[in-house]
Amino acid sequence: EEKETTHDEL
Amino acid sequence: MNIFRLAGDMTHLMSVLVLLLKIHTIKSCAGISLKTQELYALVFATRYLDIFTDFISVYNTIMKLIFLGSSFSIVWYMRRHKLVRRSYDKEQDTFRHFFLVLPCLLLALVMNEKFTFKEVMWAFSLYLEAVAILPQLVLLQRTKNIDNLTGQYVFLLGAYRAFYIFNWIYRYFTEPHYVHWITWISGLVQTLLYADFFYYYFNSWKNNVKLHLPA
Repeated sequence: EEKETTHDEL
Repeated sequence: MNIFRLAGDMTHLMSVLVLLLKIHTIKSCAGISLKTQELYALVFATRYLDIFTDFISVYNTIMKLIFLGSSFSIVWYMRRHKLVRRSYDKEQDTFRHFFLVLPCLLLALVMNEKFTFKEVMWAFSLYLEAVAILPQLVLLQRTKNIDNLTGQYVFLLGAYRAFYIFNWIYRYFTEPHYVHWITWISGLVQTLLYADFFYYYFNSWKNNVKLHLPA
């Protein structure tokens, strides 16, 4: 299943 | 993490510290738009929803807490603190920020990376951050005298997003599949909104005259 995009920027 | 992003985060942090310093030490928020501060509090609240669910790094979590804490305490100072609120220019700070929030929300519902609550809120926070400075820029145009701290605050706030643009370019070329159109376009629009402020800010600095924006 499509990986949830984790936003690593502030 | 790259040098551009670190420089961007540090510049952003400095902008917030300059503002807190101004408000906390001279107990004045003259020239500061409460509307912009409220929009920034909303930007951080909607962007850092995952602060307790997705752990990225200690740095990331600490910076999120600082930005959340500082933006909400600035709003608190300007609304509640008996001394500070007296210097708030209510008559001049009349930008109806509701007209910024609603279009950003509608746009986020239409343009997002994934139609989930978190992603829609993420897109909303990016669109809102791009336009959040508008009430502040309008207020600067109205109040002729821009004191140094306010000028530095707006300058640092604009510079941080400019650093981020270099960070996105760097990451685009060094990381495969690093593509975030929503972030890039809203970040570019945000930086462009500061363009004329930067122009007058540099001119006033070069000619060593007080910063004032044309009507």
